[in-house]
Amino acid sequence: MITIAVCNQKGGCGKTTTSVNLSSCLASKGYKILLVDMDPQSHASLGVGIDIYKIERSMYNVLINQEIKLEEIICKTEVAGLDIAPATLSLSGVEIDLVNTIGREGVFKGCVNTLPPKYDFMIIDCPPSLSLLTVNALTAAQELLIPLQMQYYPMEGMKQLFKTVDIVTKRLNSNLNILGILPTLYDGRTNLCKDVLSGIKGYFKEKVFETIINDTIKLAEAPSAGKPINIYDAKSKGTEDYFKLTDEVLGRVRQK
Amino acid sequence: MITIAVCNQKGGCGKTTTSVNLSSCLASKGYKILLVDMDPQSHASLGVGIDIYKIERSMYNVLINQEIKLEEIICKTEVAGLDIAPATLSLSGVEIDLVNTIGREGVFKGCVNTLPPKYDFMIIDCPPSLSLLTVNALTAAQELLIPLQMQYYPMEGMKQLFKTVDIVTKRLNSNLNILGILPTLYDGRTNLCKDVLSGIKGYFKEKVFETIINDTIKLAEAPSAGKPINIYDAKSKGTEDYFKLTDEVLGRVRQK
Ligand SMILES: Nc1ncnc2c1ncn2[C@@H]1O[C@H](COP(=O)(O)OP(=O)(O)OP(=O)(O)O)[C@@H](O)[C@H]1O
Ligand SMILES: Nc1ncnc2c1ncn2[C@@H]1O[C@H](COP(=O)(O)OP(=O)(O)OP(=O)(O)O)[C@@H](O)[C@H]1O
Ligand SMILES: [Mg+2]
Ligand SMILES: [Mg+2]
Repeated sequence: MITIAVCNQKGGCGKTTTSVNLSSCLASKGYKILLVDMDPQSHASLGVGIDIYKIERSMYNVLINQEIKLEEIICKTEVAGLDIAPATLSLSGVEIDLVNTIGREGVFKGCVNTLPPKYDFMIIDCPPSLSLLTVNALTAAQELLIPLQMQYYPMEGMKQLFKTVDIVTKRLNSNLNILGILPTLYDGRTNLCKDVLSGIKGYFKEKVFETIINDTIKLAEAPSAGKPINIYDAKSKGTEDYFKLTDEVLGRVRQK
Repeated sequence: MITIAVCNQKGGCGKTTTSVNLSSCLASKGYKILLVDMDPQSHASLGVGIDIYKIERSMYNVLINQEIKLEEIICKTEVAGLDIAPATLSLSGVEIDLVNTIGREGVFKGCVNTLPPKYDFMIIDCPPSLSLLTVNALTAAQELLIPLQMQYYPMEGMKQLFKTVDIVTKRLNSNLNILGILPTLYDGRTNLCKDVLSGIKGYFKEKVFETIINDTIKLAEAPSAGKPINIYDAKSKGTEDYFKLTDEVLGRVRQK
């Protein structure tokens, strides 16, 4: 199983939209996918149609209570091959609850070890922060996918993200590899997006995906129907962009 | 001094853009403003031209060390009447450092009490979370301004925000009032924005500002010059929108 953490502490850069849609497109190509919602906002869970107010047990219970296995909270979704380990708002308590736990950054990794080997990929949606939930995702993952909006504040935030990745790689997870940087919410009509993209490509070179996720309204509508984009509107530009990303991700992981 | 906390745990909904530009427009109208950067990302500090890698002392030192007064870290900006209490990346350590401090949610309020009475408004830019830094801002504030992008995930996040505001009002700050909900990043050409806006107005009624901050590229460019929008481009739609908000905010606080 290949575990991909989708992280960026910058808010609103498309982490959830990417986690949900990459997972769904991979499942539609026949892979078995576990989408893990690591964000107390629980938006990935909403995006695949989970009623987060009706769930009895979620990622919170698994992280806090070693007695509850990850398998016990997994739900199917309407997409064949796509399962989800949902979050609820209670997950916001986890960082304080685990503060004195030995090996608190490795709690999620410990849960993953109990999973039966039925999944090809695990995709983890992270909250907009570099605190304990994100670090748990980075400690359990082999690959890191960074969605990045091509604007100034998001670009500035990359320094802090890479510092954290560096520390995690040195102290907690030497297997962590940067799968790629994904340009998101891209508006090709503005010089700002084009300039920031060329700056990012100049600096990070082939780490930047060829795929660009364009700013298209269907991608913002789909969550209101609780559906990934390829289910909501198979012919949309958003679906085309995310299948393009899916092929590029498969190409990059197979090269190893 | 009226303290306005600019909060929303949803990432990327325009908190920093609103904090920086509302502060600058108020200062341009002659008010004395202290902008407080409560976010380890330090984007409000960048947005007014602070070099966050050269600052020796920041909000982190003030919150951790009762010996350092808020006044000691305040910097002028190029906008007359606008001062800033900057953040640096070290602020991300504060939530863990303060976890065992008695009255940890009131630490910032304690710092504010030592300020000389020279400011008309204090505007606090919050991180995308409802954890200790945001709660410190809510505990010290009289007014809460909520920037909200008119899309599905942001709208869903309002429940969690209001639960937190409710708890803070009951246990920590009975003076906290909701100044208003500000529609941001608005794209009037899409039905999604119009539908969500009418839903939000139907539910929150006069709490929603009349002012709408439109999605206009100059607002995303200005931070790269380290300038608020009315300094970067006085004739832009973004400047017009934020002066409109400024008048509406002044109207609402004077009504009390
Ligand atoms: N390519 C796109 N085109 C149009 N809208 C998009 C696109 N990607 C994301 N959105 C919308 O933009 C908003 C922010 O996206 P999203 O929630 O996926 O970002 P995020 O990084 O997960 O945010 P957070 O930091 O709060 O977790 C959402 O309302 C989403 O529906
Ligand atoms: N009205 C607008 N028009 C165009 N771009 C905007 C507008 N408001 C904000 N932006 C841009 O959108 C991005 C997100 O805005 P901003 O950083 O202010 O949100 P935030 O809520 O502070 O994010 P975070 O949750 O990460 O703190 C930034 O790149 C910003 O420059
Ligand atoms: Mg998200
Ligand atoms: Mg911000």
